[in-house]
Amino acid sequence: PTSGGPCCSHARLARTPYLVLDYVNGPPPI
Amino acid sequence: GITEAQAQVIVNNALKLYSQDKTGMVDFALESGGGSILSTRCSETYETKTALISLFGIPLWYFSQSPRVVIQPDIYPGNCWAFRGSQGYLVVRLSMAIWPATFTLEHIPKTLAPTGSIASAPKDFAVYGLENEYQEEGQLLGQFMYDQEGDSLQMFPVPERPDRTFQIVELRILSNWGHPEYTCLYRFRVHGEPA
Amino acid sequence: GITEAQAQVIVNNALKLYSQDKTGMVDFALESGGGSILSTRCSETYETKTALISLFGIPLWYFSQSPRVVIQPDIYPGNCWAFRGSQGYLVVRLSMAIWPATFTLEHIPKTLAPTGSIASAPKDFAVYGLENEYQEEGQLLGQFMYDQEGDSLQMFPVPERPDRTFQIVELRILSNWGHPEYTCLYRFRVHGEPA
Repeated sequence: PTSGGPCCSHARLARTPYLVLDYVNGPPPI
Repeated sequence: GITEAQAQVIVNNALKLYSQDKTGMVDFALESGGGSILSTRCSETYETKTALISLFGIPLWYFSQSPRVVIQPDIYPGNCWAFRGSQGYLVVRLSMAIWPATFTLEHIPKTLAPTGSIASAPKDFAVYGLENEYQEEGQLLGQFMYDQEGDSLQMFPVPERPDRTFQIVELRILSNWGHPEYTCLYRFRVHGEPA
Repeated sequence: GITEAQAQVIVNNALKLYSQDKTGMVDFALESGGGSILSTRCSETYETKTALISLFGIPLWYFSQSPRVVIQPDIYPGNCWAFRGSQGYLVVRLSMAIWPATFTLEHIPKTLAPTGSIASAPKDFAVYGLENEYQEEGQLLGQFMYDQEGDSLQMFPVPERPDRTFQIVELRILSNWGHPEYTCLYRFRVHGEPA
């Protein structure tokens, strides 16, 4: 299948809440 | 024959490499290093409804591993992301734009699989480079096969150096080793040369 | 020359030591073993506001590693505590009072650094023993330098056995290897003889 629809609709997330981590403003200190 | 000192050097070098994330190579997908999963671009998680989380004896929710575990280093049995069926995909934003050179896929060894089989392991897969997170169909970087008879950690060099750098890659699983319900991904790494 | 059996013994011993926290020595700073960070006695964490945590698409907070990671064993790239600039300090309460004998400082190897450089690594540092958590200036136990060209894990014996035991030590970083914005601490260990 090609890359498609959202994988985390709210209905599913209500059952399995995932904390999502996104890097904004560059990389973390390493 | 070798001397004891030579043997010690061999062993020390092997352990040194082992301690360097087993590969001695930067993993630009690693979450703690700046990689992240584009959660809007992945297959649906296979919900097993087995791991029940409770508090004060009150059941709260069922826990499933999120796709983030695929870019985290813990690969103990169960610390994988499962999607339904044998075909799925995952889009990763790397910590920086690179010329992708090698991909690493890991699965638990058969010796640690409670059933003795790793039928849930991915088999044929492809990796694409995306120009941005909205691009539907990226540039095919390579098509590979994870061998269930091979090492737990397998590395796959790109056949041809891409003509541009990418910060977003898509891992597309095309088949698994026979599990009828789901496929499990333990860890996917992306190595290459920073832009 | 050595026999195969002798080589096997060398390998087994090396693996055994590796599995013993790589040093085979008690780390009295280790958090799971009873060590803790005195959070009122440490430099301010360098907040990069890069790791955004969301739930159901709602941004919740920015995540930064706390000083506690310095006494936790995970040293994957990014799992470090960063403070602004090249000078900072951290006060650790050990799991028990000891005669401090050796300190260990770890940083990621250059091979795993996405930029290929470990400029954020500490360079000159000093360790002090404090009589209590309110003491401003403790007893200097030693001044050392972490060598960026050396091993990822470096050990520093105290030059002179202190005349008393300490349960609280201060790690004071005096310089780093060139990073203009921050210094990263991956892991600090304290070894010695229990009182």
